[in-house]
Amino acid sequence: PHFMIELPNKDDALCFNINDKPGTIFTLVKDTKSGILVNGQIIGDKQIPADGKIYTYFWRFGIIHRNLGVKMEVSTNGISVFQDDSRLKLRWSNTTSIKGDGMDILLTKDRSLTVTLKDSVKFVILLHKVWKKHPYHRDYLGFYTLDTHLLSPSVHGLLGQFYHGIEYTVSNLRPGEVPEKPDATMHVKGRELNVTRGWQRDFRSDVKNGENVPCWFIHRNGTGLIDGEASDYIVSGLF
Amino acid sequence: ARLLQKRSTQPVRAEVLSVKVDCAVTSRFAHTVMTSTALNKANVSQEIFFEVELPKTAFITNFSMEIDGQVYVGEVKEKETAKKQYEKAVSSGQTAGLVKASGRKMETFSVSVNIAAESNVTFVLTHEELLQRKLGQYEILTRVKPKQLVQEFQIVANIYEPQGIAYVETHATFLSNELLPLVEKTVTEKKAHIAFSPSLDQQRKCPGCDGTLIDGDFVIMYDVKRTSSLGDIQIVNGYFVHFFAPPGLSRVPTNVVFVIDRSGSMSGNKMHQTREAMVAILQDLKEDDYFAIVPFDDEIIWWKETLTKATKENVTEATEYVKGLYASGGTNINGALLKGVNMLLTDRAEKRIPERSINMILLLTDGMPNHGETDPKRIQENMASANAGNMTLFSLGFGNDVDYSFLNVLSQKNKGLARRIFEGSDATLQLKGFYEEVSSPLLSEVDLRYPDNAVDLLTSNHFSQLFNGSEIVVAGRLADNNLDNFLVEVVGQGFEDNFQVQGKSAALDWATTYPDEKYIFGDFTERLWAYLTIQQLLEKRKSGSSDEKVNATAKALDMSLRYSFVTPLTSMVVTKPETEKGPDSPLIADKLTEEERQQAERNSRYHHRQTFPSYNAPIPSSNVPVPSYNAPAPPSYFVDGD
Repeated sequence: PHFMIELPNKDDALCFNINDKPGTIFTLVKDTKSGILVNGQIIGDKQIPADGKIYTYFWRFGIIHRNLGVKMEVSTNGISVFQDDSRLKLRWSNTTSIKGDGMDILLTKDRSLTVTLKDSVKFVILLHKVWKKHPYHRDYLGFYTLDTHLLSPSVHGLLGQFYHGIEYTVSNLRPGEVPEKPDATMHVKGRELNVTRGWQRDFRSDVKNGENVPCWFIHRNGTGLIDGEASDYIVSGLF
Repeated sequence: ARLLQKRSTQPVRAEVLSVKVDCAVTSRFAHTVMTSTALNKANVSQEIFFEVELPKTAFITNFSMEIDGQVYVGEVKEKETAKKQYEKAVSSGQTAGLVKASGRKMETFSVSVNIAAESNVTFVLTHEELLQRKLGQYEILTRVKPKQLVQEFQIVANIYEPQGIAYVETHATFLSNELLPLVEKTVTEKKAHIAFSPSLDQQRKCPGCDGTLIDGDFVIMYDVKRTSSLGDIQIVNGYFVHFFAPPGLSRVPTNVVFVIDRSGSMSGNKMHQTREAMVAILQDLKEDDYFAIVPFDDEIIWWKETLTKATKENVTEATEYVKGLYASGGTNINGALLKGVNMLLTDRAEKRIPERSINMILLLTDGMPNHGETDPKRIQENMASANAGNMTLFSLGFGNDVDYSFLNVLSQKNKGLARRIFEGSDATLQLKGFYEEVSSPLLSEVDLRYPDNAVDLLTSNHFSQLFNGSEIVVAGRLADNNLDNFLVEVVGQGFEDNFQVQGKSAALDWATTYPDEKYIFGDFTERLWAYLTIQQLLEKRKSGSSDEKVNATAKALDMSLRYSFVTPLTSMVVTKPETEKGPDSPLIADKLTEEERQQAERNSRYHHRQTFPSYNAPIPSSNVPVPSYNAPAPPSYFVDGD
């Protein structure tokens, strides 16, 4: 999957890919102060394609809001919401709007799930439906955070660590391997990284084709940009 | 106005030679010309961007580009026709200019054109609007963002008000103590001249640096003198306009039911701001007003069963009540409105409220009815049928996702209007400000009458209310072009008595009123009439019957084309010159509807980024002027499949 950090104040964006063995679970957001946790599990293609590359995608997210007593499991198969003692199951094949205690849910049939958790976070999970008989690909999910300003400064995770901004500069622009994608040197967190100008796709407005977002691509699973290594974010369970 | 050059890996600046904003206001009708000239200093041809912001109430009337002595002029076409050209251009990989929403009050017009090395380009954009009087003043708003020092920078406004100018004030968000004395203001009895023209050095942020101080809003506010109870009637070139806002009228007491959405979706900031606004609004009630509070979610409750006189004690009690409102549950707008109507009708029938008073309902909601009657059309019908013309409904649509068109039609069918309340720290002020606008009715059921045989093609001449600080404007064509006076009558219901005035109007002799001026822009009364007619037809398209909608659309389109206004029914098409990269391509300027603006804002929130016409991955650079927006979108973070 590709990660994207959009920084409108800089009119710029950063992006990186993280891949691992299918089944791996990563922590995307963790804020112990507000009690929010978002973990995601990746899945691989049905078989290894002709080019030999293993592509992985998120197919299941586990979300917890401890203070509200909310637990959600969102997968390509369906959505389960647990709050206190009650449990709610939703199917991607329905359009539903639910206004709950501290939580609003808007499910758009076969497309997106928008969740607003009171005084903490608003996010959208997109469902990418793939032709069932596709030889390689399966359905997968995208996770987009829309409003995070209420999370605490200590929020972390593969996405969460960027919620309060990141300082960097880019210099030494030079031709890259591909003419349209020049390379440059990024100075970030006291390191110098070789980065490449490219695009990644944002699927919110057009879930099928997406929209290209120009970004600085950080190689090797975002090493140097993220705190530690991608493997540091691996956890054993969805919750 | 600002000029940008295309982002590229090796940026070479285009030099902005001049930026001029020239605004002439004649009897509230503002005609603004924005001109900008740039020089491509690079030794290769490059794309030059022209981007300006104009008030959303304005219609673009003209646009041209002058390149190497050749002028390319815009042409207003029916939107569908223009769209076909646009689609063709896009499918062949060319770019087009567009109008985009920009903040609450403005929209952005932007075009780009390829300019040869060492060549000049001059862009000229003209727009027109009828200034609306709000809270006792007219406002001319000019947004300037040149982004770099400009050799010749100038904002000039000339205001011609034959009725007499009461006062003129100016301010700008970028005016420092050093720049303040540079604003020239000359006000005579019927004319005001405002000019602001800082030199290159005066524009600089600091000595020797390239940054400019000029970035923000330049605002002129003024009002006219009012002496006649008949208002002011001006006859010019076979058209007339009647401005009606007589002095010295007493406020009519109001009976207001506050219908407040406290459903789950209002939780957080919206509910907090609603409570704050209600506390402030309650303090503004006058002692002779009556009021009720009907909060609703999927349940409808009320503070008191009947309307209550706004005594100090009652207001204090109500204030405590609204402070305790919290959000949860579904949204039953239909039931809550009907409860409000019922309270007003019952209290009126049982004479618990004064006979001479105005009934109104103020609905505050973020929309999305999901309980009781949920079909927006049925809610509109139910409300209009229960109301039967007895009261006015004002709707305040809270938040970016509110279904504004639903509330707009709902209010229009009930003699009122809707306003969007934008989520932000000033939402409380917006709510209170709207209440201030509508809470002081001076007259109700106002009719402005003119002799049938003397005038035709009248704009609306019946108004449910005249509010303090606002103004009624009626315009029409004279049946006889040589007519220079006719009898005018205005009737309405005031606080204590019926209001009725009659008088004769006389044609204005502009040569006597403004002896030193050359002809300002002769057809402004006709254009004012056309602008007002189109605005009203566009409103009728939304709330009229199906026949009315079809007729209104056809008439509005015809007039937009005839008077060269870019309205939601038309587009302006400019053909860009042929370049080595490709053939001529059209640029399209549209007018956004409120719904399109809202959609654009949503998109902007979700996809706040610049789009780039080039095939190279664009790279931000501190050397390149980058677009700026009113409020930067929040950052977004996501992970998705490739």
